Amino acid sequence: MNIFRGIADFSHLAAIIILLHKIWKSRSCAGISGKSQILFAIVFTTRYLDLLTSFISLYNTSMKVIYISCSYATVYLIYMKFRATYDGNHDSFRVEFLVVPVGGLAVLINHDFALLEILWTFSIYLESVAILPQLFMISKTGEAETITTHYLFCLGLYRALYLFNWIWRFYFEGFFDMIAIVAGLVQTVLYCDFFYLYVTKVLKGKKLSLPA
Amino acid sequence: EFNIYGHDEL
Repeated sequence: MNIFRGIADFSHLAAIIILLHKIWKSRSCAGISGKSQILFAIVFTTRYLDLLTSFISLYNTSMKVIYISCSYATVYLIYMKFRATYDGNHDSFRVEFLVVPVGGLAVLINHDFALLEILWTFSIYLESVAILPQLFMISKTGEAETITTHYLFCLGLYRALYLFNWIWRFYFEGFFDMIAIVAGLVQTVLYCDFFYLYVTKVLKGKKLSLPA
Repeated sequence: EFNIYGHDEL
């Protein structure tokens, strides 16, 4: 594993834990898109089915189990425990417009027409757009709590670092996976606008708010 | 080299 991949995985973990911690501490999931969190739970579930079929390393297995557990815990907090604080009216992105085309694409473009491989491909495609309901919610309300922006930054950083990881792996290992690379590029691009706001506003101590 | 049925990346 190279340094980019290592930092990326921990940035991803940090994002997940920041979100869980924020919801737990404030006893509220205001401003958080439950739909994005359900999509991430689906992403992890469909991607990590290989937990049942193959063992890669203790690190790999532990991280996969932690990601899955945390994402289900987050969904539970939003839709069950702190449901009263969930801002469903603003979480109005139509997820079927993501899931259906992504499902179709996974069936059409994959490395191998086998169930596990198609589900893995589906999870890669779905992850690249799973944050859209959250970004849509922020654009609708015009603002985000600072802690939510830290969450988004860690999540975006994770994907950006994976791009460096793939460049590294291509040069030093001759490894590349076109499906992951293209989806990773799309995913990173979706965060660019947010990165700009994060650097120009949040890092200067201002709240992230969008012009009306 | 791709398409292994355990994916080493997360």
